[in-house]
Amino acid sequence: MFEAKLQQGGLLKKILESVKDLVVDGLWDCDGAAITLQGMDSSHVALVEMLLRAEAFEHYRCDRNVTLGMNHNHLSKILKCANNDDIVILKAADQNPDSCSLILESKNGEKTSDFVVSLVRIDTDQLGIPETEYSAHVKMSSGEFQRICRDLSQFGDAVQITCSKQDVKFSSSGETGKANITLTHSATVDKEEESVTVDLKEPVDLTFALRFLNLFTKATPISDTVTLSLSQEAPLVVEYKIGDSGHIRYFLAPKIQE
Amino acid sequence: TPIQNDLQEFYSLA
Repeated sequence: MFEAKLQQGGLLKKILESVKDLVVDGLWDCDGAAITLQGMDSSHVALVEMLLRAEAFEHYRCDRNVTLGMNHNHLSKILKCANNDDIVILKAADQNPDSCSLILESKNGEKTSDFVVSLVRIDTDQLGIPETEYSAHVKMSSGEFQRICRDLSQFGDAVQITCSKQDVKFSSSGETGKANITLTHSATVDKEEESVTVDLKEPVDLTFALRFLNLFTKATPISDTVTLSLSQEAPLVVEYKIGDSGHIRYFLAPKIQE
Repeated sequence: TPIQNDLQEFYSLA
């Protein structure tokens, strides 16, 4: 039997909003320690990896490892019925389940909704992502990053990200013209979610498709800050922490000058 | 114009 009770249903709503436009169907791997999801977009240019540890749940029981093939649009429809402060309970048999139950309990306990969603058979490719030392890490406000990606996508379909010791520059150009947004490394980190910290081992200069970055920033409500990890000729990693009990990480392959 | 790669250029199938 797999059963997980989340005190704040709003978190699951935000997680679905963060993944459903990038990955339509996903394999939710549930084991004794955590629920993990890894999925790629149809073009295999971008990947999302979600991890939510058992400690995020008020109650978590997973007698045997079980993989739930979820259609994220169906799951999102159910979660649209949930209030942010509803308790959400996920339940599934642990012997090749063909469905998953979701129970929503209102905070005052006067309203209980239960849904059964059919699981889908998915044969996606899972990628092995090696632990990597990155040349640059940029930690910044998630709202600021969302704003920059949205603003620059009016000028072009790609953003060039260059990191130096002092700052990180986001550039885009197209027929409208050229736009550069430069963030300077904050000297004093008084309010974490408003400062920019650049941890640089060596300068990087990479180009990425803004279409995918604007899909990644759907995770903005999950965390006040976002961390970008970059290395020359390597996929970009955009990470949103889920409190202390997990993360949503997006990987995006660079566009490389021919 | 820069060419878009895909992730399998960088990561192997698990």
